[in-house]
Amino acid sequence: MNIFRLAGDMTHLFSVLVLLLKIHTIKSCAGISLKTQELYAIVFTTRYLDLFTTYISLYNTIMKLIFLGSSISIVWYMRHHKVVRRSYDKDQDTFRHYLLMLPCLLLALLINEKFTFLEVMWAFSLYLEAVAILPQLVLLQRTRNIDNLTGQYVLLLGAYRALYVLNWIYRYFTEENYVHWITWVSGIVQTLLYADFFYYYFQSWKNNVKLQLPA
Amino acid sequence: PKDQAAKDEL
Repeated sequence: MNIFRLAGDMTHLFSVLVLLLKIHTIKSCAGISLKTQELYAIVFTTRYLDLFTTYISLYNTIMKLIFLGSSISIVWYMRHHKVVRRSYDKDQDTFRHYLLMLPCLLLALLINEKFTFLEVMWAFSLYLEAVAILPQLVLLQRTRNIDNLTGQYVLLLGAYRALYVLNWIYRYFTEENYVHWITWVSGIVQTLLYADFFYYYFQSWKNNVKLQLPA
Repeated sequence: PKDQAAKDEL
């Protein structure tokens, strides 16, 4: 495992921790899109079906279980916890996320590495992950005040994606037969979706003003 | 094997 991959996994882990911190200690999910969180829960459930079929490493298994468990518990908290759910911006979080799932499924049926159930689900999870952040970005744009933890959460997620792109470049040049078009294209699309947010985040950081996205 | 390589990522 190279440094970019490890750093990518760690920023992903931190992003989840930041979100759990917000939910557990502040008992708030204000500014967090339940739609995006539901999509992530589906992404990890469909991608990590290979937990039952393939053993890669202890690290791999533990990380998969963490991402599965945390994404499902975040959805549970936002929907059912009696305090946390009251802070959910339901009226602002109106992105029709289920409409993203059908095109991703069709694409996965058409473009996959092998036409088997696990491979189609794996491709589906990659396509869906690429667009899963959209409801969150729309919600950020609508929310007047973006609090620090929410901003950091999205920043860490974006950093995780960018580091994965560096990891692929590194692996391409150092490993033989390392070519994965499906992962790369959907991963690059996903990273580009963060570009706009990055721009405004660093502007606000540089000028030392509160993060606000233009309407 | 080729199939395995992508699956070692999260």
